Amino acid sequence: AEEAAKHDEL
Amino acid sequence: MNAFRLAGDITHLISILVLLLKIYATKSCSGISLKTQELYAVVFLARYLDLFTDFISVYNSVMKVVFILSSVAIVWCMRRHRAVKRSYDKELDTFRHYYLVGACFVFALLVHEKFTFQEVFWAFSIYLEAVAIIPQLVLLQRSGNVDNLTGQYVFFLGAYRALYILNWIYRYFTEAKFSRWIACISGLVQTALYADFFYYYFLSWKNNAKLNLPA
Repeated sequence: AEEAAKHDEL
Repeated sequence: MNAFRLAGDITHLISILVLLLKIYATKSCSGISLKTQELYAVVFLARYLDLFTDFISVYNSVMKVVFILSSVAIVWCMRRHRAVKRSYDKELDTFRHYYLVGACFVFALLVHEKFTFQEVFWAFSIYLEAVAIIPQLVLLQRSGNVDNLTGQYVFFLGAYRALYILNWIYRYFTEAKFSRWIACISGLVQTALYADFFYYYFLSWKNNAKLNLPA
C-alpha cells in the first residue's frame, strides 16, 4: 500500500 | 484528495477537452504542436505502466485511461486525419523533441527514487512532462497570434500545473511524511515555463484583446 500510495497523483 | 488536486485534475481534463473540441469542431489543428502532443502521449504511456500493477482508486484508474486514450487519439488525428493533417503548421513546429526525450531518459537513469523499470519510467515521465510544453510555446511564439481555443488550451494546462503546486503545499502541511521532491521540483520548472505565456494571456484578458505573443 505504501508503494502504491507513492504515485497516487496523476 | 484535496480540493486543489481535484481542481488541478479537472483543469487538466478541461484542457484536453478544449483541444479535442477545437480539432473536432474546426477540423483544424493550426497552432497546435504535434511534437508536444506526441510528448504527452509518451508521458502518459510511460507513467501509467502501474495501471495494471497498483490499484489506487477507480477515479485514478479511469483518469489514467482517459489521459492515455485522449493523448493517443489527438496524435492519431493530427497525423492521420486528412483535413486535420492539412492544417498542421509543420514548418513552424520544428523543435527537435527527440532530444528532450533522450535527455529526460538519461536524467531518469541518473535521478530516480529506485532503480526499477517502473520507477525509472515514472521519473522519466515526470521530467518529460515538465518540458513537453516547450515545442507548443515555441510554435505559438513563432506564429505570433493565437486563436481563442489554442490560447485556452494552454491556459488550462498551465492552471493545472499551478493547482498541483498548491496541492503539494497543502499536502506538505497536512500529511505527516510528504516528500516527493522529484515531482515537486519538476512541477516547479514546468509551471515556470508558463510564466511568460500567462503574462501575455493576462494582458490580453485585461485589455479584452486578442492574445498576441511578441516575437
